Parts: sequence; structure tokens; C-alpha cells
Amino acid sequence: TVGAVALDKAGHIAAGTSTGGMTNKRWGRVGDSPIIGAGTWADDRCGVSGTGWGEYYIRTNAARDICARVEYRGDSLQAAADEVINRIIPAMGGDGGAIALDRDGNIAMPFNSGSMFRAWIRPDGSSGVAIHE
Amino acid sequence: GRTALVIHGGAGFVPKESLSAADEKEYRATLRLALDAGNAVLQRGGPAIDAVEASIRVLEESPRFNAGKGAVFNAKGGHELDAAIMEGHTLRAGAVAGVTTVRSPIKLARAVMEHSPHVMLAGPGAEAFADTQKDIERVPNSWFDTPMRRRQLEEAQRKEAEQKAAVIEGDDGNVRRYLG
Repeated sequence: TVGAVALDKAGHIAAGTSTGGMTNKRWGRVGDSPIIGAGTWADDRCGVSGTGWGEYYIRTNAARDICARVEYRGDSLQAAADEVINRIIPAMGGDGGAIALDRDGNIAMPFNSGSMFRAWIRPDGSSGVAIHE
Repeated sequence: GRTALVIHGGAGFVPKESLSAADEKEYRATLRLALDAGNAVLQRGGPAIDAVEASIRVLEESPRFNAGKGAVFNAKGGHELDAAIMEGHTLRAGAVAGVTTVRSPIKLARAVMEHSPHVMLAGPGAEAFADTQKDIERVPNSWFDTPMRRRQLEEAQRKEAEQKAAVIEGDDGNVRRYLG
């Protein structure tokens, strides 16, 4: 699975996800990526693209849940993403990760599966690429 | 206006020692290329949704990531691709599921968002919608094949057969495993 979340100069956020699904998946199986709210979400303050065991992202409405925590409770993006990806989903038996970005340009990249291929550019221009670390 | 961009190429159990130095270098270079593609859009004042599409298309074209070229095989030995895109300030969204001949599923998802009254189209319906759209490139399903994904399918099916055999031999019937 691949994904991206961006914040533009107008302060608008967009998110997208694209995937081949799971190896050896039953034909016709649809994962979380195309399910709006599960694997992909963007609103005017937060955007998320997920990657992981899709059935759990669907059942937890994971991407929307992260942004709802930011919107309704004022959680920091990092706290919201960590809670959903690293506590709620693993507690149910799922795994994976997500990238998230808020309207202030804060970035969260939680994962619990040993690795997540990812890269970022922050508003101050600092950037990075990481896999395991 | 400050900009920011974050991308991913999937999460999983990929032990560090399982990646050769050359492979890791390739993965990192492709991620950087995708990041640069999206960031170029943002730096020239383009919309976030264009940046998202630009980054994802680089990753879809890379055989190393599980999207577009290099997508995993399903149990029938083919590829079924899914994608979604969403614009935050309008809450517009588009998605496709189970497409088999569309070179860039993220581009088709965006077309669903921009050129249809629908949010999500699946399977033959998504393919039929793609037929109506200009600039949606089509490829044979085998175009997505890579030897690495073929090996992964064969390994998964070998393990699946072993697990089924274990169940037949007197497992407790409460096996927690995922068969797709």
C-alpha cells in the first residue's frame, strides 16, 4: 500500500491511498484503502492515509477516528494517531501504520509492524526518509 | 502559507537484515522521488490534492511497492487494485475497488470524485467508468506482475496449504489466521 497526505499554501489538506491489497487475498476482497474513513480521510484540519490489516481499519473507522479525536477532543495529532494505530487496532488483533498531517503542518507516522516505508517534508523545510527507524 | 507533505510505501514485517543495502538504497531513492514530485506541486502553489496524486503516481509506477506495477497477487493469480482520494476542505472524495486494467488507480479515484456523482465504484462498474474517461491509461492485468510478488504468492499458498493440513490433522478449530 502507498499513500500521501499534503498541506498546501492555501491551508487545504488532501489524502490518498492506493494498494494491491493483501497477497493471496480472496478475489473480490476489498480492504480499507478505498473505504473513506477507514484507510483514507481528509477534512479541513486533518488528513490520514493508513496501511495495514484492512479489516481492522474498516471496523475501527481508523482514519476518521484519528481526525475525529483531533476535531472533537482537541487531541494532538500525534496522540490521536498513536491511540488508534498503536493501541486500539492492536488490541483487536490488527496491525499496521498510518501517516497523518494536520493544518499546522504537524506530522505523525505511527506503526507497530516493525517497519513502515515513509518520507516527509515539514513546514520548516526539514525532510527525511525512513524504513525501520 | 506553509506546506507539508508525508508519504508512505506500506508497513509490514520487513526485518532490516532482509533488505540488501542495494534494495534499501532503491527504496529510499524512490520514496525521495515521490516526495519530491509532490513537494514540487506544493512549492509552486499547487493544491494539496495535486501533490497527493503526484506522489502516489510515482509509487504506483515503482515495482517495489504494493500499488500499481508491483501490486500483490490475489488467490486467483491476478491483481485487483484499490484507491481513494479525499479533499479536506470540501469533503469531496472518490474511490475505486477491484480494478484490474487501470494503470493508475489513484487517478481513476480522482476521476470518480471530479467527474461522477459517486464516491466509490467497484469492479466492472469502475472499469466501465474508466472507459468513459479521457487520460485513464489501461494495461493488461499481467502488466502489474513482478517476479517478487509471484514468489510471495507461491509462498503464501504453500503456507496456506500447510495450515489447512494442520487443521485436518486435529487442530482445535479455533485457529486465528487470515486467508484473505
